[in-house]
Amino acid sequence: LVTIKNMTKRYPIGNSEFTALSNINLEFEKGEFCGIIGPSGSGKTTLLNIIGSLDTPSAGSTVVLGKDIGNLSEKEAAKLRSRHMGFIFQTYNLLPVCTVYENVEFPLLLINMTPNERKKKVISALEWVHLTDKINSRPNQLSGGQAQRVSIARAMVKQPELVLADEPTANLDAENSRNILDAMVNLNKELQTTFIFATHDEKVITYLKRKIFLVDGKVTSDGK
Amino acid sequence: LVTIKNMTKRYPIGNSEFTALSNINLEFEKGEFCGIIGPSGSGKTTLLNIIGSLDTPSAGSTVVLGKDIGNLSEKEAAKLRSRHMGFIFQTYNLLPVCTVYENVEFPLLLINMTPNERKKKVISALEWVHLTDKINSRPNQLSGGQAQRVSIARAMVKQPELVLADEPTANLDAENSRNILDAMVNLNKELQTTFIFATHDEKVITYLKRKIFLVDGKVTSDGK
Ligand SMILES: Nc1ncnc2c1ncn2[C@@H]1O[C@H](COP(=O)(O)OP(=O)(O)OP(=O)(O)O)[C@@H](O)[C@H]1O
Ligand SMILES: Nc1ncnc2c1ncn2[C@@H]1O[C@H](COP(=O)(O)OP(=O)(O)OP(=O)(O)O)[C@@H](O)[C@H]1O
Ligand SMILES: [Mg+2]
Ligand SMILES: [Mg+2]
Repeated sequence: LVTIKNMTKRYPIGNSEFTALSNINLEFEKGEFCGIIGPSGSGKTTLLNIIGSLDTPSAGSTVVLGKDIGNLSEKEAAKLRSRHMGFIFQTYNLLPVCTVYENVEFPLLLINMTPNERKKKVISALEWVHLTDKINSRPNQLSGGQAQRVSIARAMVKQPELVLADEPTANLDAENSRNILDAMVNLNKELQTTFIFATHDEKVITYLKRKIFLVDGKVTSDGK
Repeated sequence: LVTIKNMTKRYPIGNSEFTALSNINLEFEKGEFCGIIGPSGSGKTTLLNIIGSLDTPSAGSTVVLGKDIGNLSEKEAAKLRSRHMGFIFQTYNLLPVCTVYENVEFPLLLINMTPNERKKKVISALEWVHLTDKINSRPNQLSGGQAQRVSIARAMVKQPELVLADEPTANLDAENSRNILDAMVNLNKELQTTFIFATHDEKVITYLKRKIFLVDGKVTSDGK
């Protein structure tokens, strides 16, 4: 599904630059349920963003579903994302003028479906995250954890091939974290959905089948 | 320091309303290091916001440092906050156009100090959170956990009487969480700074001297 070779990411800082990721070599197969673990600032979000074609490498290659991320036009990258990927962002990125229902429905608008088909999927996704009672709320009427759960429902509603989950339980209590992780494990088993997490949360780590450790932009360990 | 009597908070929802906090009775004394613990949606942020005069109760009274929160003008509330309180928000609320230095310096601009006095305090606060190397970065150049640490430095730089910390470690790894909590414990011991946390994080809970459990807007337990 994803092959990363000798990939480096550098950010310009003033007259200099900062190397966020250094010489990354990783492969991810369909159906994996794995995590990138590391301290704050180690490069987890940067790596997820590149896999998700939201950013491009400075050097090396990252090939996702046969596409080289460094060589995609913005339109091609958007098409790759909308057809194949779901994102749970560290900052949720909900649309503030839309209701919970409309936020979760949004990725489905980009796929050919009737309004009734969309409705069934939206309700189902909100049931996974136990938020059907907030269906008409707007983001500014939600708690932090509720906003996070909406962002999770939105990522999973179209049952994408690849879900990139950046700290998906940061604002969730233990019970809500378990509910969501169980729903994710089910999708992984039933549909072979690939999940790649970035996390420090022990609650998430216990579910992972493969753990990749990242420290100062370098992979230091990769295994079970 | 804080006395809350029979306080209720209701939010309008369409033609109806939702009761986020119901008949809260709590007191907090100077020098406490305590937490409000509860599941997502239980009312933690709502309660911290009212104590912090960022919101007003629908019924009952909340008196903070001798001021009744329900009866303050916006100007009086802003004055109470700027002189006496530090906030760590669940959403960090950094100023996107300012550098890390300028974000942490901002609360000091409201206090009579020379630029050199401000500089010493800003550097000291950034040392507590181990971010002196990011001093000239803007928020969009920071990781999630780095942004959170800047928001913590900003809350503590003026050494306020009361710090309200909403999920302060949500995006932090264990080591960074320990560093910050140790710095907070020091301020609590040395300066009798009162800390009230909202949290689900076991790393934080182990440091608390008093735990208040909140479920569906009601206090269900209060003690050690
Ligand atoms: N502006 C608002 N309008 C309507 N309802 C609101 C508003 N703000 C919060 N609520 C509701 O009030 C309840 C309590 O919200 P609050 O943000 O205090 O929860 P919380 O305990 O901080 O949760 P979390 O752990 O998820 O951050 C939630 O059900 C939320 O949806
Ligand atoms: N746009 C940018 N410009 C400059 N530096 C950046 C930029 N984005 C990230 N960085 C830096 O790159 C490093 C890695 O950032 P990244 O967001 O990937 O970390 P992370 O592992 O996700 O951390 P966290 O656990 O705190 O979310 C950090 O030191 C960060 O400051
Ligand atoms: Mg991150
Ligand atoms: Mg909250």
